[in-house]
Amino acid sequence: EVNNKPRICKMVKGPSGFGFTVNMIKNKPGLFISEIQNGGPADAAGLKDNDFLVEVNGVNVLNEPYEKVVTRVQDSGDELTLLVCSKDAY
Amino acid sequence: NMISLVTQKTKL
Repeated sequence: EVNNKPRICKMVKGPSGFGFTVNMIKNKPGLFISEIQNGGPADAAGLKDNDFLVEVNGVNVLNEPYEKVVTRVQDSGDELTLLVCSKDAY
Repeated sequence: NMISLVTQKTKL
């Protein structure tokens, strides 16, 4: 049973941020997650390496440029809700 | 491995 459903991950910023990295590859679509800090807010929220970002705080970011998506997270304040999906689902 | 191709990354 392959579960390709997107997942909602709600997190609260910790002392060293949310504890994940957003990556992009030039000329390839999609922004994906890596370097999840063990025990950090992103880890606790269920974020996984290679998850792809679908929504930030309820806003679909699939067609948004990298800088705009990063700014959305940075402007999110202490709370952040991400809708993510696996690489396969993406 | 996608990580080796990364052209932009931001720690959040």
